[in-house]
Amino acid sequence: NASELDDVWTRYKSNPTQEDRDLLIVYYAPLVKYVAGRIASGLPQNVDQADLVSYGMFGLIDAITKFDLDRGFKFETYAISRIKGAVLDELRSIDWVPRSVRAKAKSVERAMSKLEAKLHRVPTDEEIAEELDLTGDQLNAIYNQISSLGMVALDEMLSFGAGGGENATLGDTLADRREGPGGVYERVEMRQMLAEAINGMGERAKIVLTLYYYENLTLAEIGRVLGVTESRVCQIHTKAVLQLRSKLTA
Amino acid sequence: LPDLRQARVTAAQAENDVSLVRRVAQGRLDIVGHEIRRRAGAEGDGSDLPGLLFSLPDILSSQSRGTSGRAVVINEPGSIALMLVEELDAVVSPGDLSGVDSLDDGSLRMVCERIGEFEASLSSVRRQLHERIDTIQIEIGRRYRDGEVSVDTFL
Ligand SMILES: Nc1nc2c(ncn2[C@@H]2O[C@@H]3COP(=O)(O)O[C@H]4[C@@H](O)[C@H](n5cnc6c(=O)[nH]c(N)nc65)O[C@@H]4COP(=O)(O)O[C@H]3[C@H]2O)c(=O)[nH]1
Ligand SMILES: Nc1nc2c(ncn2[C@@H]2O[C@@H]3COP(=O)(O)O[C@H]4[C@@H](O)[C@H](n5cnc6c(=O)[nH]c(N)nc65)O[C@@H]4COP(=O)(O)O[C@H]3[C@H]2O)c(=O)[nH]1
Repeated sequence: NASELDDVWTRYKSNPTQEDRDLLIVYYAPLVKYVAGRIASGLPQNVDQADLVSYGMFGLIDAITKFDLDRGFKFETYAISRIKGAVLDELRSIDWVPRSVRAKAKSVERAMSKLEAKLHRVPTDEEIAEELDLTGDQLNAIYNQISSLGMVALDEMLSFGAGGGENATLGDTLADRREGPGGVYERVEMRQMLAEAINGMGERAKIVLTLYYYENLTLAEIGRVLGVTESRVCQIHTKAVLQLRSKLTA
Repeated sequence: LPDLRQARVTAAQAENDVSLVRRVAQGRLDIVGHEIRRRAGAEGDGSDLPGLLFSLPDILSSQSRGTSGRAVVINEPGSIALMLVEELDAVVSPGDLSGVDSLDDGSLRMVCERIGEFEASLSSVRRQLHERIDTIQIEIGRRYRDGEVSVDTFL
């Protein structure tokens, strides 16, 4: 069976026909299921997974037409990164994060940078709320609104798109990951910058970021470590990411 | 702690690889399942390849969705994934899938069973890996909570 697959590839590359292309698309389409499933896990429940799969299919078709049989990479590896890029690009272009939430996040970040410059330390929630002329509850409501959009939204707010095609998210950069053929140094430097920025943060923010991204614990497990509810961990996490962003873009 | 962490990293890399091939197997199973239902009159008549391509987003998206509350990344497939992918490719060929409408009922059922068995074995290995990882992580979490490890030493 493996040789039947090789035959299709060789035939398609030497003489690209619609028929062979469609054959390959159907065969590898489940890779899109994998990518879409993982991205969906970081999006709010109301995002239609079928839409994500359609976005991803463009990335797959792109990968099939561009794949170079002689380069020695595995197709799956190449395809997964194209599919992921296609889904994230399309999500960004449809601007799925509501403008109002994006605006609130920006205003919180601005308050954080301003306060940090003035106090030479990370500001407390009380100080941030006061700066924005909000009550503590109102500030928490903003954190909750941002968290309810899921992790992809937070990642987006801290995405390191400097690498071009493969947009690295916060999760990619911080979490354990096997380094690919390209971008090793960029990610190591980024990890270093992030580690230093995390080091300058408050105790609970540090714990949540470290346990979530480096130790890969779940929000519930982190809640047990800190002795707080999972939703409280979510708030701390959201605040920490906004803080990171305000430090790194300062 | 470094040993615990290393044990977790190794198990997590394996879990990542197994999860990838599991999802691919499920996708192929769902494509075959779609054809079986279509023959039983349950789906529309898109029996040709363009019809199948058109239905792929619905076939491949799982509506029931939970989240595990964990940081999810999309990594490069490791050696375990590539090895399992070869095993899966041996179970179902490109012709089986795109030409799924031309298989007779018996062959269709056979392919379905073979992929189903493969998916079940991957899901079972994955469950075991989850138990292993989650046990290690509960212990890592406990050490942080009881102050045996501090974030500063790690960073
Ligand atoms: N949030 C979350 N929950 C998870 C995850 N993995 C497993 N579970 C939960 O654990 C149950 C059993 O999973 P399984 O033993 O792998 O057994 C699974 C698996 O073998 C298979 N399966 C799951 N998804 C698909 C799919 O999209 N297509 C196909 N063909 N089979 C699937 O069906 C069985 C039952 O699936 P469910 O009814 O969904 O029931 C799942 C689900 O409730 C995960 O990554 N995240
Ligand atoms: N240590 C540990 N790791 C775990 C556990 N459950 C899932 N994972 C890992 O965490 C990833 C994300 O899980 P998710 O957020 O539930 O996000 C999942 C979930 O939303 C969905 N999914 C996958 N399998 C199932 C299933 O059988 N049933 C349901 N309902 N959803 C599933 O697809 C997404 C991606 O799945 P994967 O690619 O398999 O990727 C999974 C898997 O690699 C666990 O109990 N312990």
